[in-house]
Amino acid sequence: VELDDLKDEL
Amino acid sequence: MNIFRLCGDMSHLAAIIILLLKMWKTRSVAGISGKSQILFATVFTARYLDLFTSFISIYNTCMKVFFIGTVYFTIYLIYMKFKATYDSNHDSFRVEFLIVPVGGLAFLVNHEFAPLEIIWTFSIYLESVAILPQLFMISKTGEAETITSHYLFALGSYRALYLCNWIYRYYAEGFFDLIAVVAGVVQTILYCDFFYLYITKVMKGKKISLPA
Repeated sequence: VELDDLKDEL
Repeated sequence: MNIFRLCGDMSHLAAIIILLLKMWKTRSVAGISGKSQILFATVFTARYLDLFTSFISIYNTCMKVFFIGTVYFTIYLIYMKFKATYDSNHDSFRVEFLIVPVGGLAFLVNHEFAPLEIIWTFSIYLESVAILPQLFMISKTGEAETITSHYLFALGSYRALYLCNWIYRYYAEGFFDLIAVVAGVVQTILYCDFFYLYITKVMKGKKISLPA
């Protein structure tokens, strides 16, 4: 899982 | 997006709106910890640095803008507009005892030793303890206004719902972020005694009054 879509949470 | 995370974000949104309503309606910030709000502003600023660089969704961007805007407005209300009602004597938690260890931990324990990742990790760790000055202030004053109790209940529920979101995402998507989960568990545990007081007292129409 790519790192940046880990950060789709607020 | 899943129902747990949506409810979590709505609970977070409700907490911020309840806080603003309390301040605006009563024109007073009595019982509110300015230090916690400063910590929350630091959390949001550190976490939403990508606000202008990476677009995820309208919802995501709107919520980030709302959270950042309202937390700074809250700080303005506490330290400027309603400064006369700010109870700085009871808001005496030493936030440097939080920021330094959390900053150090973010350097040592993170997913990737890169600036943005370390800053994001710092915001996650800081958020888990950001409520401590507020809970400390309530323990010092020995009581909390009912509206402040509702604010804290909504704020505590938001991260508890996020824990459910992470359980769901683990089974549904195989997504798992140990740092966010551990910090979220710590954050939710800090509210537990407050949740107990809220459910046993506020739900029955009583005020929360801690043995000072």
